Amino acid sequence: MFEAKISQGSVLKKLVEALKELVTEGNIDVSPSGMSLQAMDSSHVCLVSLVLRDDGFDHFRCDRNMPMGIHFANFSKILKCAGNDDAITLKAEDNADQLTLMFESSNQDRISDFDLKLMSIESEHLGIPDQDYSAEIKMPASEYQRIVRDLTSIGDTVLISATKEGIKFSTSGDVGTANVTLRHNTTSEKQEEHTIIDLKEPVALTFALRYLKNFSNATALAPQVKLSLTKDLPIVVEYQVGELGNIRFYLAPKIDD
Amino acid sequence: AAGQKSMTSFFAKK
Repeated sequence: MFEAKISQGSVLKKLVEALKELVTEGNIDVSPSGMSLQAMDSSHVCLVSLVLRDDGFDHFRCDRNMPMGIHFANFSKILKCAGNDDAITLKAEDNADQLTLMFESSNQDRISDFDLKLMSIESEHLGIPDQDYSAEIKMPASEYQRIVRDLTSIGDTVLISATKEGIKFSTSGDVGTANVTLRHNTTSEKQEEHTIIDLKEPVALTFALRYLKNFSNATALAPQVKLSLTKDLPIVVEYQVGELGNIRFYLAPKIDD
Repeated sequence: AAGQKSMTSFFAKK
């Protein structure tokens, strides 16, 4: 059987909110080492990878590896019934066709349980190699959200260029053009306000803004976001989920025909 | 026009 308890249930709520617009359904794979998900959007140009480690949970037990086929809009409907301060326990028997979610209020005076129907989903796993990137940029997650939101109102695609001067986001559209440049900045006493640019070589890539904006649905999960760029490879937009794990979004660059 | 490749063209299927 599988059983996992997380006292900070709001994290699970935020994770599903971050995913559900991008991927309709997918297999959450559970194993003794934790929970993971790899899913592509319907057009297969972006991929989300979620890893939640067993030791990040208050309690975690998984006797047998199994995929749990989840419809994320339905998962979201049930998680919306959990209070923000509730502890959430997930439970499933081996080869079950449902996932039980139990919500406990912080003073344990309210307990509710819901069953989510599981689906049988054929999915393929892609091997994503660990690699060095030409540029890695850490910035406040709220800053990333603001940039992609602002630029989406001007254009459809963004050119992201990382140089020793900083990281520049450029777009253009019917109303005109926009450029936002962030410089390396570690002057704040608060680490989450830092912008850290780790540049091995200059790189410039173009991406569809609507996906980058979609990734910012994960903003509530982490104070910082990391962007990783290498020529001709997908950008990685990564949010650390506390001690629990991380969520990474991959988006293919636009290529001139 | 700019195109976009599928994720499967960057990462091999396991």
